[in-house]
Amino acid sequence: TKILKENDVAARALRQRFEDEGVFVVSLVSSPGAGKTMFLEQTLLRLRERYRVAALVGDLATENDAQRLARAGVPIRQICTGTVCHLEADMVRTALRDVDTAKLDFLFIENVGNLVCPASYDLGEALRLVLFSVTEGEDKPLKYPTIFNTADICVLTKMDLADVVEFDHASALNSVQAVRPGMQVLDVSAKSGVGMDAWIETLCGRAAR
Amino acid sequence: TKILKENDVAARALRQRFEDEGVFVVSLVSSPGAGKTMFLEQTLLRLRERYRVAALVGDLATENDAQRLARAGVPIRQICTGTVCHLEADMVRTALRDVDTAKLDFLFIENVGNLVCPASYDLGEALRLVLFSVTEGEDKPLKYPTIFNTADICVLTKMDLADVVEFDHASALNSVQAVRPGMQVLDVSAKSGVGMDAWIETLCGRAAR
Ligand SMILES: Nc1nc2c(ncn2[C@@H]2O[C@H](COP(=O)(O)OP(=O)(O)OP(=O)(O)O)[C@@H](O)[C@H]2O)c(=O)[nH]1
Ligand SMILES: Nc1nc2c(ncn2[C@@H]2O[C@H](COP(=O)(O)OP(=O)(O)OP(=O)(O)O)[C@@H](O)[C@H]2O)c(=O)[nH]1
Ligand SMILES: [Mg+2]
Ligand SMILES: [Mg+2]
Ligand SMILES: [Zn+2]
Ligand SMILES: [Zn+2]
Repeated sequence: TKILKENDVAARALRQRFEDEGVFVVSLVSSPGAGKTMFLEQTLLRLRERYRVAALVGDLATENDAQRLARAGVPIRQICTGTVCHLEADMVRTALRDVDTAKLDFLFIENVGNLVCPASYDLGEALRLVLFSVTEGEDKPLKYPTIFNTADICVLTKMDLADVVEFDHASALNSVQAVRPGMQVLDVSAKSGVGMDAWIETLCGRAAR
Repeated sequence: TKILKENDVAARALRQRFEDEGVFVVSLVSSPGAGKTMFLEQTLLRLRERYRVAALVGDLATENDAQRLARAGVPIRQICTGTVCHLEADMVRTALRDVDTAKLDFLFIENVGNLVCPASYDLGEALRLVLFSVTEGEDKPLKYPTIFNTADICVLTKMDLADVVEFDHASALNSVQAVRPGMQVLDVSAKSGVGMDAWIETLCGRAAR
């Protein structure tokens, strides 16, 4: 449709700008409550000593997530989307109007919690993470294939709860591989810290490419 | 938009049909993995002895949910929506072409896991439940207000996990009341059975009105 076409043009321009400026942009998608904000907050806290970081966060309503992320003491912008269930490249461009991205090493973009529509909107990012919590069931990749197909890395969140929800890790990995063979999967718990070091290493490795 | 207008016409026709036939239709919306299928399976098992029941379930891909629900031994139809992130009245009408709804007491419709788009599409149901699991965080009603505004009852699911996730029940109830004052909230665990009797009583009470 015409809207997607316009979005692709805007996203391509953003991607070019980010590459020229040398800022590595990472977006996060997931279902509502999969743990994007908690994961992102922990990521910002771990990066801010050595790198210049900032984040945008999209939601239909409230500034809750921006307030939580602001605790990390880095520049945060909230995008209130109203009734739109996903972020678009143009919203990102507008939200950055007073952020000097050339002075950043990393920019994170937390999308609206939705496993469907965000898949169709490129935001100009270099890396897209799809977060999938152990509490949602092992079959989400099979049931929502497009969002896994348009992401680069799958982050399995809330691993501290895996035992209590009797999470079948092998079956979840099979679901991911069935939809996107070879996809990298990182097991993390933003709460306990498990897997967060490996994630930061992966991130820095990708940015250095 | 024109699509919503068409959907309203189709939904109104369905609602009239269901009222004429005397079948009480309940739809379920939630984020992905909040527990719609497990809750519905337990509901079908509890109703099937005394009532004639059936269910439709919408998903982008797989027949997983229909297969799980079919274990209850009642008529189930899967609606594969492809890339559409929500059910529409017309899909419901088509899926029912070989189901004699006049011979039913209850028809359940599980929507696609999505806390945004399903809010705009009336399916002709008499009762709409929004399920919200304790693992998603207490603020979902504030962040996704429209879906709570267009539902009749909020079902708080996976209560067996409330302690382990340190769920703040009072804060969750405040979020619901802030968005939809007076909304009925039912606490359930489809796994342990807690709250399921009260839900069945509420359902039968609503149907008898
Ligand atoms: N046990 C546990 N809980 C977590 C973890 N990460 C997040 N949570 C909890 O999960 C709930 C949702 O977390 P959020 O970080 O708000 O999730 P989100 O994906 O940002 O949610 P939305 O922005 O509303 O889509 C909250 O109650 C968090 O405390 C984790 O690693 N372990
Ligand atoms: N502990 C616990 N887990 C539950 C409960 N209900 C569902 N689950 C688990 O939560 C996960 C998702 O449950 P489903 O019933 O598939 O959720 P759903 O809302 O139908 O998911 P989608 O149809 O994909 O949107 C599965 O791993 C279930 O076992 C519950 O009452 N307690
Ligand atoms: Mg968030
Ligand atoms: Mg389901
Ligand atoms: Zn959408
Ligand atoms: Zn949608």
